[in-house]
Amino acid sequence: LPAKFDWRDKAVVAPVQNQQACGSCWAFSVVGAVQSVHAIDGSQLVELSVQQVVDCSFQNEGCNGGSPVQALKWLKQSKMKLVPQSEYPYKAKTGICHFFSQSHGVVAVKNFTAYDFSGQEEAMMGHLVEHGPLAAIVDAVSWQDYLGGIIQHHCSSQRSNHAVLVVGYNTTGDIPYWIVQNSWGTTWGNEGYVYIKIGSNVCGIADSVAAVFL
Amino acid sequence: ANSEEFDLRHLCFQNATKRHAYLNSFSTVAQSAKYGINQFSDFSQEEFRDLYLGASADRALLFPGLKTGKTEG
Repeated sequence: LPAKFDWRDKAVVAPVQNQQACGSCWAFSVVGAVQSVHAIDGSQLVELSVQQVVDCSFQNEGCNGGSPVQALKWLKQSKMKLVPQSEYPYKAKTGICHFFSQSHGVVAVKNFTAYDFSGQEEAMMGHLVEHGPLAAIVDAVSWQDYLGGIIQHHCSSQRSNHAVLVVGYNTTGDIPYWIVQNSWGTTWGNEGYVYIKIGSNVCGIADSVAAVFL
Repeated sequence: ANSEEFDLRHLCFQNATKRHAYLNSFSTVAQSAKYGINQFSDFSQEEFRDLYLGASADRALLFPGLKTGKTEG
């Protein structure tokens, strides 16, 4: 594995979004993974509709919360194609599901994996390099006060409450860390990103990690 | 100013600054995380959880690459 790797360097990661006062992080993480893998597969990077997933993934609860794995199960089973964000814009409110013809959509999820990488974060690094950005869940209670730097304390595993997109890692310094895209806008953290220490499942970053296949 | 809402936000802000002092006390090296005032500082912790933390987890299978060190047979 390379000592550092960042999918942003390949121009396949969309800009940081802002979920606003809506518990839709689960949809942002899944759509972020899908649109990146679509670009890795050779297509132009297109921002896809988070609102479509918020409104239509019926096992989840829209702005009241959801699970990335449930959203991926729904995308796989329904074969629903995600449409561009521009056609189904984000409203930060749960709405009625809008249906589009399949020809209107950009991409559908063929399959996905969801693994617990706790104790195996090096394997998770390989998974990231091999399959693209990963949707993960974390304990983000202490992130309310985060300004920047590498998180090593103040959060736990097995108590996840937030979903994010892991886009890279860096092991060249004293503290190896994950590069994680959040969905709270660019004014939060490191221009919208958070760094999490690799190696001891800090914040539960390795507890449930999903990769998508298109 | 002087509204009930102002008092509530002021209290949240004061609590946040106390939290920052505690959280930063663990930051021992230059790369360590820093905690301080940001756009969420006038939310209570409960409000923050309700509004911004919306993920629930499904138990994921352990990645099959794990070597337990145990052998059978």
